[in-house]
Order: sequence, then structure tokens, then C-alpha cells
Amino acid sequence: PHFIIQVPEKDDAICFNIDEDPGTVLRLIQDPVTGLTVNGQIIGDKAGSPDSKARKTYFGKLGIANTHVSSRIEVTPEKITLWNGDTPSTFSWLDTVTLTQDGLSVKINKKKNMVISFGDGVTFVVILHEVWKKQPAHHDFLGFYVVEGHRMSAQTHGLLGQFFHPFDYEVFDIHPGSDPTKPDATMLVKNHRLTVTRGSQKDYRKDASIGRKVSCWFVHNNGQGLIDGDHRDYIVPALF
Amino acid sequence: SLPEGVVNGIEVYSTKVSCKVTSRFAHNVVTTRAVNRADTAKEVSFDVELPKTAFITNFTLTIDGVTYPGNVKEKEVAKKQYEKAVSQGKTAGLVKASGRKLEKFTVSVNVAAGSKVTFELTYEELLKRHKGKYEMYLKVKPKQLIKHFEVITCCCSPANPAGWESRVQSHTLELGGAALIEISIFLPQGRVSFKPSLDQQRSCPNCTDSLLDGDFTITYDVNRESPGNVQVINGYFVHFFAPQGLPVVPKNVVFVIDISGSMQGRKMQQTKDALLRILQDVKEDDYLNFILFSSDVTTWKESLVQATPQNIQLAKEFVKNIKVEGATNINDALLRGIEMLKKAREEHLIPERSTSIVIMLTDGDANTGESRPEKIQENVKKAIDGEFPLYNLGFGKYLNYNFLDSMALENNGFARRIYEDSDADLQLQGFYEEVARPLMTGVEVEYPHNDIQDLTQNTYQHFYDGSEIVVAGQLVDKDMSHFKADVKGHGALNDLTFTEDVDLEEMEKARKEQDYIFGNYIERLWAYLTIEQLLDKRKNSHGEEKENLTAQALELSLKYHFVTPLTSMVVTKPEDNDDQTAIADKPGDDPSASSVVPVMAYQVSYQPPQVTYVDGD
Repeated sequence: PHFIIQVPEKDDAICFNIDEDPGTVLRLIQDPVTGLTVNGQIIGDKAGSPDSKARKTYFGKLGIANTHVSSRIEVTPEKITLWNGDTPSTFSWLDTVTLTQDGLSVKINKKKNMVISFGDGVTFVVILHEVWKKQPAHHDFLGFYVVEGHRMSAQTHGLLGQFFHPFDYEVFDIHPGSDPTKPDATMLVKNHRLTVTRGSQKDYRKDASIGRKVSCWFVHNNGQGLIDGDHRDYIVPALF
Repeated sequence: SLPEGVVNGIEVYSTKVSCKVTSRFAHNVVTTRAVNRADTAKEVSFDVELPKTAFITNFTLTIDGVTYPGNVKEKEVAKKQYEKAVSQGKTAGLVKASGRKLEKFTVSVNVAAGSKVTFELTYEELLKRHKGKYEMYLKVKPKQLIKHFEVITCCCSPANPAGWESRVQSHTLELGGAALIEISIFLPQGRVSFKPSLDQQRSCPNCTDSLLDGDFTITYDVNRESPGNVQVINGYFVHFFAPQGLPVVPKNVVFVIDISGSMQGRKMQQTKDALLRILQDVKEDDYLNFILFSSDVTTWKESLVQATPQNIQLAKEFVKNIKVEGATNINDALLRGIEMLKKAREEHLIPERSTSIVIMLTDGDANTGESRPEKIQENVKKAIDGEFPLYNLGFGKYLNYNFLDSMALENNGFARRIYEDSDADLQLQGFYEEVARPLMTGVEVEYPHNDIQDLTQNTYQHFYDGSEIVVAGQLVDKDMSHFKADVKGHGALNDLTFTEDVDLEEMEKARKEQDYIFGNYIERLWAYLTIEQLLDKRKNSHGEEKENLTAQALELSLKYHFVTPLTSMVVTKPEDNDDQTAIADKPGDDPSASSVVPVMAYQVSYQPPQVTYVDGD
């Protein structure tokens, strides 16, 4: 999956990939104060290429939980299941439905996206990416966006969560790279000096098929140096 | 040396039952053709058993190639014609209740030697979803061998990209109670044809009587990708709603059980058996209590108790020890139950997100305490005040079912007959299962006020798992391109709003691309539903309101050619300088009334006066 970190202070963005085997579950957000956790499980192409460099991976399942109120949301491209304690409610991506309960609001927009809000100040959007059913290579997959997170605590961590706190970086020494359209540069971040490449990713919040181009500095090697620790530190045994 | 299938000079050479279901709306045509092979005029009778919930929409007689169509008239007008015919000694027939689900349409006609007659009866029905299934039911019982006997059913569905239903899951054909064939059929169009040959119909190799005596049942459910489905044709729309995957809302149930002397014996035993089985199915987060009534009212517990394993065990012991005694005090028992539920809510003894239900079972009329039905109704309505539904179960024949029906309807529930039979306990349990799984409460189906008119009922206290909410209406502007429908309600854990965006242009385009014959079934479905609901409302109205409801239902019945309790169908055959008149109408639920209301008369000028045979229930 591609990760994009927008940095409004610099009017710029940083991006990186995490390449892991299909089935791996990654911790995206964990906030011990609000009790919110978001994990994502990786899926691969239909063909299942053994070459990890050639393989494309996506999020095929997301698990969003609020441990403080025992509620969980499991999202796959097929269905959406909300758990309150042990009691499940199941919805399809063919539903347009809004549900509200204490401290949680979920809106599923038929075949497009779902908006999950935990009170005021925490809103996530899950995008459904549907591929042509007979497409030989790819599965339907999910996108996950944090559109509001100011109520998350300073202790929030995870592959995305660690970037909720202000952080600084510097990019300099922009020079031609191996691809003439994509210059390389040096980035100073979290006391690391990294070689980054100018590239672009897409924001699919408005349109899941076309998307809006977002220019970003790409950090190689699974975000090494940008993320705290190693990407394998974020692997967790289960979705919840 | 009579030809095959000739009985008493009459050969019924063809009977065809043709059923077409388009989005739950069934259109059925029963056609029988007969010829009189005798040397003299003979009587030919035509019996059809049709569902009680169906409306006859047409009946025609064709004699020697001349067709006499049926006209729907206001009952009083038809009655005068009928009375005139009967006073002149004409043949009379009846439509009356027959068994649990059916009513019987019967007509006889005298046919001259060598003449042919064709009977064609058309009826329509909105199939309702119970326990996750729609059921189309036909009674197959020809009186003699029929050369061409055929039942054809066709389930047509407007398959479209928006996810309308697209599959009939199973067909079940049961004949003679023995043969059971299940056929899975994939739509867009499912078709079942049952066409036994003469030899297959014979009860034995040389017999002339028919083996066919059974139920032809088609059960199916629709392939429901999304909880809602709106279909629009010619400015009329129907909205089906049945969400799945929602958790069950905990319920608080008060069982109000008649233990008067008349329940003695089998009825009480069956009631106990049913209650014991129901208790096995009660979920732990439900609350319950029993209120027993005879001359007095007693309760199992002072207030509602949670259905914990221990309490269920105690409840079972209580049920096993119920004894019959005394008279029937419905009023006090119901008021006690209602008060108990209200108090439990006020005192927060039950979960906030839970729903309350009163289920009353009685086998007789109130005869002690407040025994005036209208006063009981008034008291109960006032006490419940719209807060929860009341379901009435009328056990056996000796009760005022109309009173139970009316009282339940005005308190957002319904009444159900429990037939005194070996399976009465299963009937009771079956009813409970229907209401045992509420998935949503306080359901409101909302449309934009300025765009929609003549809406059928759009608020429901409960949505039960396995049922379906059906709302129909008209678009104010037939050329509008888009409207939105919201279904709001409370679930077990959260408040829910399901939204349907109806793109009429896209729907019209899809419709044109599909090779389906839509006709005006949505308009007729709307009319059917509207009449049905007007008739229900009419049961509990008085004075001017009742007159208005009657006038509206009558107008629609006449306009759409439905034989309802307000109309009759008249078939007139001008012949021999005298009119021959046949009248068909619909009996009410009161069996005693239906047995004395003749509804079909057919003048026979060249036969001695006689009354056709009518089977009762």
C-alpha cells in the first residue's frame, strides 16, 4: 500500500510504500488515550506474484476499534460489520445508510465510501476501490483517510498515527535521478538523512476511479528513516 | 363408451391455471373449458379456491363462443340484481371461507346439449413476506379427469443494474401431500409448468376419478443485495424494504392468556405446549411475564423479569401448572399487562433500547368485568396510547374475531386465528416466531413531500426479521428525474437511516433494455395496497370518517375492478328476453356471515330452480 502524509505547514507531502506479504496486518493508528485503533490487512494481486518487487499490495480489510466502548468496525470490499460487544450488524456496500449511536456515527455511501466519526474531532473515510470484475490481476481494495484527528492524543502512534503530531523535515540538494521526470533530493527528517524521489500519488476521496494527483517526496525502503523504527515493528497478529 | 374424462355427460377438456408474479404482485387466471356431450341440457359447475387475501378482478362466461364479461358494481347495486334473480328462482352460488387460507368461488351454469362453456376467473394478490419467504398457493383438486390440465407459473422480475431482485431461490411443488419436488430457478424469468397427462391423473389404471388433490405451492425469496428496492412505472412507485444483518432488538413480552373454562382440555394443553416451546426460544436479553385471566386476573410475577436460564426454568414450571377456571375477563387482563409494560419502562427495569409487545390469546368473548367490546377497545387504546403493539390470537370458532382484529389493528398489531386442530400449538408458536425478531422499531419511510402523493402506510412500529415493508405511491410529476427515499428507525444498538436514491432516467433506460412486460402492475399494486389499508382503517372508524374511507375504497375498487368487501362482480347474459345474472363478491372474516350471504346468482330460464352446492369450512 501507498502511504501519503500531507504536511500543511510546508504545503507539501511525503509518501512511502510498505511492501509486505498478503495477509500481514499493519498497525495504522493506535491511541491509548481515546482507545482508538486502526489496523489494516494486506492483500495482493489475484495472480499472487512471488516477486515482492513486482507485486502490488493493497489493504483488503480494515479493523477500526474503540476499546473504551467495545465497538469494532470491520470493513472489507464485500461488507461492513459493526460490532457492539459481541453483537454484529452487517451492511453491504450496496447500502446507503447512516447509523448513529453514542459517540459514533457511520455513513455508508453506496459503492463509494464510508465516513466514520468518533464524536467531534476524529473522522476517518474508507474508500471502496472496485475493479472490473473480470480484471485478471487485481482485487477490489480499500483506501483509508484520516480527515480529522485533532482529538487524538499526543500518544497516538502507528504507521499513520505517528504523523498526527507536528514534525519537521527539510529537503535540499534536488538533483536529477534515474528517471529524468522524477528528481531525487536529500531529506533530513527525524535525525536521518534520506535520499528521496519526487513523485506523485493520488487522493481518491472525491472520486474513487480517477483521483486527484498529489505531489510528494517518496521515501524508499518501506519508509525507513521516516517512520519510527522498522516497518516490521508495526506488524500485529490480528485485525483486532 | 364415453370419451375419456366424461362424467355425467360433461367433459371438462381443459383447465389452465396461469400465474404470473411480478415483484410480489401475483396475477392469476383460471380457465376451464367444458362441453356438454349429453343429449339434454346439463349443469356445469366451476369451483376455484383462491387465497383470502386475493381480490377477484374478473370473471367471464363464454357460452358457444359468446363472452359475457364481469362488471364490478357497488355491493348494494349488485345485491338488488341478485335478489331479483333469486326471487325468480335462479341458480345461486357463493364465495365463502374455505379452510385457513382460502375462500371458495363457485358458479354453476346450465349448458345446452352439444354446447361449450368457458369459465375464466382472474384474481390478484400481493404476496407478503413471512419468515423470509413469499408463498404462492394454489389448491389443485379437479373433480374429474381433464385432458389438458396445466398449471403454469411465471415469476418475472425487472432485473436491472440497480439491484432489483433477480432470482427465485426455490420452488416447491407438493401434490397429494406426498410428492415433493424442489426446483431451483434462476431469474430474470423463472417458470414452472405442471402438466399431468390423463394417465398421470388417474387414481388407478381404469379409474375415471382424478388423483390430483393437493397443494401447489411456490415459495421463494428475492435475491436481496441491498435492503431497499424502489420500482417506478408510469408515475407509480413501490418501495420494498427488508434489511438483513441487523441484530435483534431485545423485547419485553407480556403473554395475556385466557384460562377460562372453555379452554379446558386440548386447547389448554396445546397452549401450554406452545408456551413451553416459545420459552425455549426466548433470548436472554428479553423480558417477559404471564398474565392469566378467567373471572379474575393473576400474574406469574409482579413485574417483568429477565429471561435468564433460571427464570425460564421457573416460567416453564408455572406454565405446566396453569389450571383452567371461571369466565373471561379480557378488559382487566389487558389493562394489567399494558400497565406492567409501561411501569417497567418508566422505572427503567427494562433496557432502554428494547421494545414491548402484548400478545393476548383468547377462545371466547368477554363475559365478566367490562364485557362490552367497544368499551374494552376504548380502554385498551387509551391505555396503550400508541406506545407498543397488541397482537390478538383468537383460538377456535366461538369468539368475536372482528373485535379482536379491530382492537389489534388500532393498536398497531394484528389478529390471527388459531384454528382448533392438531397443529394449534404449532400455529401459536409460528405466530410468536413471526414477531420474535424485531430488527427495527419506530420505522418511518420518508419521501420528499412535494414530489410524492397518495402514499400508502409509511410508518411501522416494528420491522420483523423475515418480513418486508412495502410502501407505494404516486409521483406528482411523472417526468421528474430523481427522488430520494429515507427509511429511518431504531435498531438494537443504533439509530439507522437507509437512503435510496432513485434515478428515474436510469431506471427507465434499464427498463427499456429489458425484455419484460411490465404492464400496469405497480399501479394495481398501489391500488391493492391502498384499498386493503383503507378497509383496515374503516374497521375502527365511525361517522363521517367511516363514510369517507368507504367512499375512497369503493371508488378505487370500482376503478380497478377489484371485488372487495364493498363491491360485487356481476355477469349478465341477455337471453330469452330475460337477463341472466351472476354476482361474485368477497366474504368478510366472520364465518357465520359468509354462510348466509349468497354472492352469486345465475338465471337459468330453461331449468327447474336449484341452488348450487357450496362447500363450507
